[in-house]
Amino acid sequence: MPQPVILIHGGAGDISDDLVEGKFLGIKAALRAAWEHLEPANGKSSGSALDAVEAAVRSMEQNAAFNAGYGSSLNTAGCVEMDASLMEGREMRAGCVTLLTDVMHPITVARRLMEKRRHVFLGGQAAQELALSTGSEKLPAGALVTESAREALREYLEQEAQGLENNFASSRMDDVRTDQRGD
Amino acid sequence: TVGAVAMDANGLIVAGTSTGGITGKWPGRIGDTPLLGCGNYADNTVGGVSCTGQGETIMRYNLAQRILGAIQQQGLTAQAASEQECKRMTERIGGTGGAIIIDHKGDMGISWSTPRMAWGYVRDGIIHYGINHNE
Repeated sequence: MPQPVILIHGGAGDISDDLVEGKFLGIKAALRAAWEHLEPANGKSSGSALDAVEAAVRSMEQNAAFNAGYGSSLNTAGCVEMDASLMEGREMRAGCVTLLTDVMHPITVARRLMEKRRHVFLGGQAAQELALSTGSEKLPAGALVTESAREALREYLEQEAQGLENNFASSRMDDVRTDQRGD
Repeated sequence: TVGAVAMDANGLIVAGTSTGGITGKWPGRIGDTPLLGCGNYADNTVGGVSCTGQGETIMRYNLAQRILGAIQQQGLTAQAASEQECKRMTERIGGTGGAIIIDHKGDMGISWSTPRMAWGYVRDGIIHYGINHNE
C-alpha cells in the first residue's frame, strides 16, 4: 500500500526575512489541515489526496501571508483577479478557473468544475457564476485586498513611473532574442 | 502562489495550485497556474507537479510538463528532474521559478531558481519545512 504523503509550497521569489515566520506558520497550519485527510485512521480509510490538496490550498488561500485568496497581488487597477487549477492523476480529470474575484477559495471552484465533468477551463463571468452557484460566498468588493498588497502595488507603479525595469514578462533573454524584423 | 501535491494510500496523485498572480499585472492577465502542464499537472503514471514563480516564464517553458517528461523519458528522480528543469528554464528564458513534485513511486522533488521558496511536507506524521537553498 503506497505511503501517504502531502507536499506543499507557499510561493517562490525574493521573500524578505520579515515574511519568513508568517510563511512557516502558514505552511505548518496547511499541512496539519491536509494530513487529517490522508492519515488512514485506524486503517479504516485510505484517505483522500483530493480532500488533502484542497484542504492545504484552502488553508493558505485564507492566510494573508500567501499570494492567493486573501492577500492576493493586485493588478494595475488595484483589484484582485485569481487563478486556480486542480487535477487528479487516475482519470486525469481537471478543473481550471481564471479571473475570479471576491471569493475566498478559487481551488474549491476549480474542484466544482472538475466534478461537473462538462468543461476543463472556465474564465471571467462564467467562472464567477459557477463559484456562486456551487456554494462559494460572494465577498464585498475589495475584501481580499490587504495593506501590504496595496503597498506592493504602490512600489510597482512608482518604479514603472521612473521607467525602471520591473516587468516579469520581459527578460534580458527576450531583449537579446527579439528578431530585428519584429517577429 | 500556493500549491499542494498529495498521494493517498490508494496511490491517487492530486495536484492543486491557486494564485493572485503578480503585482502590477494588467487587468485580464492570466498566469501559469490554471494552464495544465505549465503551473499544475497530475498523472498517476508519472507524478504530480505544482509550480510557482514568474508566470510568463513558466508558461513559455511549460515547466510542469518538462519536469514530468524528464522523469518519464530520462528516468530521473523527482528531485533531479525538478532541479534540471528549473535550471534549464532560467538558462533558456531568463525568468525564475520553483516546483514541487511527487512521482509515481511517492518520491518527492523540491527545487527553485528564485532566491527563496517556502515549502513543507508530511509523510511520516512529522512536519518538515524550509525556505532557503541547501536547507
